[in-house]
Amino acid sequence: HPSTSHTYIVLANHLAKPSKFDTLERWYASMAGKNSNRIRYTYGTVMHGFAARLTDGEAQRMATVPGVSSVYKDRVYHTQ
Amino acid sequence: TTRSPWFMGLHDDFGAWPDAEFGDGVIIGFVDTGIWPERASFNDAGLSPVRSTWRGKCVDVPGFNASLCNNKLVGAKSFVTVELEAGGLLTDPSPRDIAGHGTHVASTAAGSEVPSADLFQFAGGRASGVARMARIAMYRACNRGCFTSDVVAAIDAAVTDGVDLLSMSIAYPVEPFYNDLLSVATFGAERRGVFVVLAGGNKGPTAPTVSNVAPWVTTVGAATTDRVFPATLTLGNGVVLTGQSLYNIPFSQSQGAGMIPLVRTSCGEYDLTPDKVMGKVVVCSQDAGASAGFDVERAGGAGIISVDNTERFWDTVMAQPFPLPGLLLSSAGGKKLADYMSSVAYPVASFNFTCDTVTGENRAPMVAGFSSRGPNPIVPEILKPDVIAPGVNILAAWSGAASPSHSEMDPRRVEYNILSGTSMACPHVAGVAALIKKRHGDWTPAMIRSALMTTAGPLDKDGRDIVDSSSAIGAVVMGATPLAAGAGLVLPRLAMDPGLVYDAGTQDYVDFLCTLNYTVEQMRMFVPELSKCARTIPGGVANLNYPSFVVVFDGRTRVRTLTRTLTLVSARPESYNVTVAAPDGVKVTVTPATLEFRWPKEKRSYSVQFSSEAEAKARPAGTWEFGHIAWENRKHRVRSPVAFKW
Repeated sequence: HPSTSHTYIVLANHLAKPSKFDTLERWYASMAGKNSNRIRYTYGTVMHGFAARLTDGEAQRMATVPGVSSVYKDRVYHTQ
Repeated sequence: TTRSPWFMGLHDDFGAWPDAEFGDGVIIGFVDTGIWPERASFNDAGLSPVRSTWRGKCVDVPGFNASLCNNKLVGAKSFVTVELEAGGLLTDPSPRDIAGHGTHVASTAAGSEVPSADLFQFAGGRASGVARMARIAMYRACNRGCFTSDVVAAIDAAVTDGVDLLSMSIAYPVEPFYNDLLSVATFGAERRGVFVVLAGGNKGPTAPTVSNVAPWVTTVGAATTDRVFPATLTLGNGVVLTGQSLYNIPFSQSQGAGMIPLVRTSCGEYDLTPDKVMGKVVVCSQDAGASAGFDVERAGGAGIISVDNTERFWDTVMAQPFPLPGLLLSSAGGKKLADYMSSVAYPVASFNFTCDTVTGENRAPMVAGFSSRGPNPIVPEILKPDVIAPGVNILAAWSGAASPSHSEMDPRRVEYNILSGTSMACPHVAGVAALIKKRHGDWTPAMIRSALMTTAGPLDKDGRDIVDSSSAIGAVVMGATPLAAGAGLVLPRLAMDPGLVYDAGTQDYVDFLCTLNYTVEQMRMFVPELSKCARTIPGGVANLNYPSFVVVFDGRTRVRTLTRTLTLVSARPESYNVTVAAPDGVKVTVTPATLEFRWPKEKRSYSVQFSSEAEAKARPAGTWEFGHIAWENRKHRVRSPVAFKW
């Protein structure tokens, strides 16, 4: 992977999935494009979207994709 | 855990434990560092198989055999990301806990009964989780830290599997809810009826520092119990200082050491050199933790005294498992030590370790200095933390892969360890929530939170105000405000039967977010199907049907009116009268002053007018004062804290 990549969480509105994709996973894979193998998780119960390794530029472009609600850079929580 | 369930008022033979069948069958999900399933706290003696609707499982991977799971540990999965040195990421597939934290919190909330547990003979006794017959599902998402992407994956899996409750002892500095994926994910959990409890954070006592402040989650602060591990230090001038220690040596050895020279250092890595500390007792100028003891030992030091010189402590110190003679002094004790050391050329002192566990003698509970404080940094109108629970010197099960001091130099391995933090308080509340869930399976998360809050105790075990350990240095102590203690200490026996509850559901939280003027795009992160905000909460976010009140007098407004709706959860008709406590200069009028409930689940609303009278204008802006509103009858007292901001 590019050394500048980070894990980003892409929050998607699943209701906006184009009908040409029969599953959310395929829709997410299309968003990630050539990076689809970088998808680490897909989320489908408490929220919808996926986590993937992206460069900052890719993350910025991802935020403009129709159906994407927001893109978050991974951060670290700590036990207390 | 030993002691703390009983300190909360739980009893084996009557009250919440038998009434709730010890939480039998309720499934608590933990998002944490994993679990060490071989610990006795996870034995499943007497437990029936998990319910058929449960979709979770234990993974079968190297280092973690699925057969380690049983009728107690019903799920274990891993979502821990590991960054490879060569680049790239892997998910460590094992839910085995190599840190200890997850094992500790899981056993605190739902550990099975264990006849005897201790750490180096300290805190010994019968151990039990707060809901000892509840089931545990561990979702490992933390290693040294917990990546958001892993945490959300863990929450997603837990809710998919069908947990009843989620206990998460993790935190991050607060962000607006739309920018905080933990808020987004827990909103999704709440929508599916899962009660979520979170640690409030360890950034106290400064304010505002509380984390995890969304109204759909329950936020927990930490308090002491009535148990200490005293050890004394006799100074060369005869003054005796009492601290706490988990250092255990034979009595005969503890008596013979005599006076030893003292040397003060920062206890930093490069400050502990043999020429400086050999044969001396090292006085660390800050709480260096038990692991510093290994640095002192390596440099030839004879002992360690760790001093917390911040306002985080008054006389509540966290005991540390030092590997050599050592103790932790409060800031008050540390000041006396410093005065002595600066008064003589060659300061000396001797330790005395009785290795005692003393219960029932110290004032408790007391809000821990480290426990994060309100007001709520995101929405000041929602009071946080919600409640406090035992979170200081808690003994619970521990990983076989981690030392009790967390130091890699520490070769010791223990089955139980003593830790402090809001991490430890959080699973106590999860356990109580499991008891409530068992007794009242149809209650919403908000009803459970209301029961916890409105029955929480604002008084200590002797009937005095709960004290804030950071409120004073010395003999003068002050009561903990709701900004530190929320509604007070969770009391399970009362929480099982609150009489009335303040309920709220997804639509109420949607209205709440709309009232915060969130955009449609921001709202859709929480509610994808939303087309527009249909309504807001009349009167503002302070009118969310929450079990506590925040009244903001902003200098222009002298009158605030808030409304609430109560739901009867008793089986029989009941009548309640209101009582109010308010600061001088504030007039509180509740309408109506009596509420009559005729049948279960009946709802009744009331309004409260808070009027700031003339003399109240003298308060400086930003000042907080406190009171309460309580609905009472002969059987129940439904009490809400009220915080006034000037």
